[in-house]
Amino acid sequence: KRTAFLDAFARVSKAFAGSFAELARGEGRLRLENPDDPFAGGLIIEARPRGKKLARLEAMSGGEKSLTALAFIFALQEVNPAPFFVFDEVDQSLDGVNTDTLASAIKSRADSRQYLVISHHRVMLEKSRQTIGVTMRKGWGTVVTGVPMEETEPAQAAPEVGA
Amino acid sequence: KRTAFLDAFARVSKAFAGSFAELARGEGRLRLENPDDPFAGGLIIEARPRGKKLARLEAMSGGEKSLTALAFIFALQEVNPAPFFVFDEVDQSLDGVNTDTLASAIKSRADSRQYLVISHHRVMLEKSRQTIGVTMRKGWGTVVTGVPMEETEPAQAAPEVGA
Amino acid sequence: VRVEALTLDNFKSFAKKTRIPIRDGFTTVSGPNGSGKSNIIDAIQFVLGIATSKGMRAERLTDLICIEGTKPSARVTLELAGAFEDADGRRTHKKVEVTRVVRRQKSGAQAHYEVDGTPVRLTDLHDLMRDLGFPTSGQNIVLQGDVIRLTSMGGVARRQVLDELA
Amino acid sequence: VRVEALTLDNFKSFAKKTRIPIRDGFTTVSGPNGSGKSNIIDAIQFVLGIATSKGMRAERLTDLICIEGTKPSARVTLELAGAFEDADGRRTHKKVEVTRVVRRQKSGAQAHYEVDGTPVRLTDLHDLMRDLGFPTSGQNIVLQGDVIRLTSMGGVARRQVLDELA
Ligand SMILES: Nc1ncnc2c1ncn2[C@@H]1O[C@H](COP(=O)(O)OP(=O)(O)OP(=O)(O)O)[C@@H](O)[C@H]1O
Ligand SMILES: Nc1ncnc2c1ncn2[C@@H]1O[C@H](COP(=O)(O)OP(=O)(O)OP(=O)(O)O)[C@@H](O)[C@H]1O
Ligand SMILES: [Mg+2]
Ligand SMILES: [Mg+2]
Repeated sequence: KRTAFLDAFARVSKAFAGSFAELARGEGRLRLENPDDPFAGGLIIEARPRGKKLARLEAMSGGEKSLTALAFIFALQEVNPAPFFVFDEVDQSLDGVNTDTLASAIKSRADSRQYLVISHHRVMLEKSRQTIGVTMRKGWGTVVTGVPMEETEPAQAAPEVGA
Repeated sequence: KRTAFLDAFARVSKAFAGSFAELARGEGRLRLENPDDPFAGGLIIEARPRGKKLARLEAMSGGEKSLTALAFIFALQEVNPAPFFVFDEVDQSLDGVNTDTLASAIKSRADSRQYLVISHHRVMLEKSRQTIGVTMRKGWGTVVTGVPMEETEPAQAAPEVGA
Repeated sequence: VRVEALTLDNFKSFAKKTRIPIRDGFTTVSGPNGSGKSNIIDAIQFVLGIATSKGMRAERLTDLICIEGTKPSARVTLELAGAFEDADGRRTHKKVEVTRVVRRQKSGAQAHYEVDGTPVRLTDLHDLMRDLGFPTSGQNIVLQGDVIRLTSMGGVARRQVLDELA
Repeated sequence: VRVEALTLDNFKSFAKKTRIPIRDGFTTVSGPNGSGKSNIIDAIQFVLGIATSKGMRAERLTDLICIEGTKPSARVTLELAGAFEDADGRRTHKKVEVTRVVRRQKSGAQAHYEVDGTPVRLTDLHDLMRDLGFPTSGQNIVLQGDVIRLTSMGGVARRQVLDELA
């Protein structure tokens, strides 16, 4: 069990160094509080964003924390790949530049996998291949638009899709 | 102690009905889990956003939750007024329309009090009377701009302010 | 394997049956607060049996049935397509439809899963998902607020995220 | 009473002494992630003694001293102006400057408060703030993440917010 964990930790650490460099353009690393007995301690995330000093996650700004957490998520996804990923509003704390970097990181990974990303940020929407619009219509419920027209099946009792 | 609490609760409840109507254009109310022994239970927030059914805070969407929490904060501030309020990125989950409504609510309250609001949303910045720009300059640290020029004191060792 | 489409019928805020095709690559979803975006994610978790009702912001499964709808049941279908390995080890391209229904009845909630129209148990569905390389843990789904939770959780809780992966 | 200006000197990311005038009404602050916006709020909490070091994202008070700076101390001054009631009960318009300094020394951290240049104890400062109608609890400051915390806290924790108000 400990061996399996240390093996996973080594792979996630390596992936994290890469994804953090990609998102924050700095150096990030994962560290075990208790390397000899991992289950007796926690997981420390330390990072040196571009041009700044090494800091633990807890001391960073809101946006830097989110970006670091996303690098960690990308590392987990690299070690445990799936054909389909979902991100629901992961860019809430990010400014325009960081949102754009994240969008590019998602786009490059989307060559080989599907990414479904919910976002309010135009910067994110513009980088995607398809945007699904969702609105609430009084007395009707959720209406979905923006789905490519050739996909709509007239036989469906769903006249509002693509309408 | 119980009387003081029930009195505060009555005033905050009344204020919440008003601030929720202002922000979400619906009906919101606070309810004590245990009205006879308030300290034995929690505080329930129920709301009916415009055009929807009554729901507890826990069942709402991310943005609806934030808007409801902000109405609660406004109610607390109305009952316990201060001359100066600070909001640090309270609009993270809000869409454009809700951010605009929040900005208007802050603006109307700012007639009689100072509000200092940190935000990434242009909709919020455009409604304010003054925007302070903050950036990080390599080898220099935080630089503050956008402060009204007539306020800069040349005697200060702070040439970057307003520069 | 890839996701081809998701159909929501009387599920949460989707009063009308709605089929949402999902293309390859990078797809975004946008719209006003409370319009139903996260409900689409809940539908994916629902149909694949990878979340509790609380994980879909519902007290009970029957809370997932559209309140304004006319039917006493909610139905979600996920269409998948990809290279499947058949019994002889050959890879063929096929489509598979996974469906889950929850019905409100006098006796309580009734729910079942179907694969290509045939009722199956959740364990069978998860075996199929594993064959397709599709996680059954929900680790590939980052819910609204998860990133912020990840930034505020302590070191031990964070390490436990890694425990689950190993 | 109103806030007239905040001056940060070698505090967190403010390596250079910076005076920030704050006007009446609605003021916004904006800029990239990690630029120092929340540090301005930390400075307000610091100078008025209304947060622990952890509440300002610092392990210890000395962590608030700018790492890249040349001085071993950090200094924040808040300029307030308003109608003050003097000893005879008359209202006069006055300005007051509140300052706090934290210094790193071999023996550890040293910090003190000043009002108009005179060292005071925290209790004296908080008496002054109460006279000015300025909260000493920090209830008027909504920190980054507070709204999201408020939405995810349970009913009892939420009621406790009201306990503090009463
Ligand atoms: N059983 C139900 N019947 C009808 N409507 C429902 C049901 N369950 C949830 N809803 C509605 O769904 C809405 C929430 O939708 P959802 O969480 O998908 O919003 P969202 O688009 O993700 O918003 P945000 O941008 O704020 O996160 C709620 O306003 C609620 O009224
Ligand atoms: N003692 C210190 N010396 C120098 N820099 C510091 C010190 N303490 C914190 N910082 C820097 O301050 C930055 C954080 O600033 P702050 O939290 O104000 O950012 P922000 O503008 O609020 O960003 P966000 O939009 O992401 O919330 C960190 O990047 C950190 O490097
Ligand atoms: Mg949502
Ligand atoms: Mg901040």
